[in-house]
Amino acid sequence: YSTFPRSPKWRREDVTYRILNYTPDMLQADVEEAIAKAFQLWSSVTPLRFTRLHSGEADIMISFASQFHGDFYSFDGPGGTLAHAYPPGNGIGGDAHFDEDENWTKFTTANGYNLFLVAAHELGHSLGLGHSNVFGALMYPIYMARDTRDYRLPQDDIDGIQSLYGPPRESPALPTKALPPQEPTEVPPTEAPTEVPPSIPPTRAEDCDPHLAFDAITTLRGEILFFKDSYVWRKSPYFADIEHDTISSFWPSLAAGFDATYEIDKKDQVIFFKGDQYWAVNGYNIQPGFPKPIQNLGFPRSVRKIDAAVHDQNTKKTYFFVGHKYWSFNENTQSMEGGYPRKIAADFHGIDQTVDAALHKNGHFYFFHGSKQYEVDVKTKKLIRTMKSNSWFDC
Amino acid sequence: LPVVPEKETEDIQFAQKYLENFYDFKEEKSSLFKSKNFNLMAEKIREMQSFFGLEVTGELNSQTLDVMKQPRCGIPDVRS
Repeated sequence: YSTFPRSPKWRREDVTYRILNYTPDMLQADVEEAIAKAFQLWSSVTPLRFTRLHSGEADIMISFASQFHGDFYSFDGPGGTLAHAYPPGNGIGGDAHFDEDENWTKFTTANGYNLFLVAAHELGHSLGLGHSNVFGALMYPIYMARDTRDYRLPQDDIDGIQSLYGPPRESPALPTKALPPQEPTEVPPTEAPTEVPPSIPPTRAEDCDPHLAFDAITTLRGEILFFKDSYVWRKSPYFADIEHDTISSFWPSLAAGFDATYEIDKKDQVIFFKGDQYWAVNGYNIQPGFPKPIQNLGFPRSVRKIDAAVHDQNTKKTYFFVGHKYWSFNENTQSMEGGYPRKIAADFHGIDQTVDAALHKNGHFYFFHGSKQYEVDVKTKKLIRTMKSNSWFDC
Repeated sequence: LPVVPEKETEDIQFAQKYLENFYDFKEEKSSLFKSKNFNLMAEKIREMQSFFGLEVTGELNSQTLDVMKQPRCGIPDVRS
């Protein structure tokens, strides 16, 4: 294997990509799947995590073009050069270009080039690998059609990419909070021995995983953001499907794994909680002077973290959930109300468990616990119905 | 210099372009150094033959041309 001179590499494990356009040779879904699968090849042997962006500047911008296309390396029509990509870096760094004059396919037939194989090779460059002179290596410069169904990365490529980024973390990230004991659920049958689980961003299929649970949830300027580990699902009235992003693509300096979050829409502010600290954020900007200790809000020293928070825009009260109790904070007086903490179950009938995340929307509270959510009437605090946590994703 | 047949001229031009793209070959523009050019090109052909595990002859033989004509990635195999 080889790397580029001075071995450029991405300095963080969360790398973003964006597909700028599509080839008319293939269905868009097949292009997206080929690209996602190519990323998964590299994420399965490194600590890298890839998130697809649908707008804005991503680390790796992927596009199809022919002949001259704005860089110094024009394509050459059918055959010859199929694609090229740039080593990690700003601007064009990391970008991958595919020659539209080729015939792209999701198959490995003679009359076309398999997009997954070529993309996997080019993304090797986008991550910092040069060419390999090992015949059969993915980073060998010459295209070789091969069976892609259970394509495994050759050892030379694994050695190469791990020389830059090291091996994957030993196990998939554990939930960021100790989820309360759930009823035993059968492990869905896996047709193949489990490999290192993919660490590429959640896909549409995972949106509808019945076991999906969240760390924290909030509204934000008319949208709803669902946080889990280092990812955020974004449900917006402005676009149809659910968007998957990394937290760092919005707030690079905020560590992932929030415990709780809520919006004070009158102030256009979102408050994030992690451990015994909290941050106030306006849009993308973290307000100066943060983080602050949660004791500033009036919590006793014994409270080291909170499980969930939700703000009621009408009463200007914010409820904080810690274990089986909750506090009420008056945003006007900026102080905890007297008589708290109180038992959650005493006031919110039917909510007998702890609360992982909480949301205020459409005149209701939604309390999330594992893969379930409980819709509660804001005024009467009575339980209305129970749903799956991901019912917001139109599964 | 020996008169080079048409086909070979094409092959040499193709090979020159390939070596420029992927092996950092820079043609000496002034004819004064033409002979040096050929040595330089032979050196780059040797480098490419070695990378692909071909017999290292420095000559533009058919095996070498075949490999050069394979569809491939546009990134150089070696770079200064």
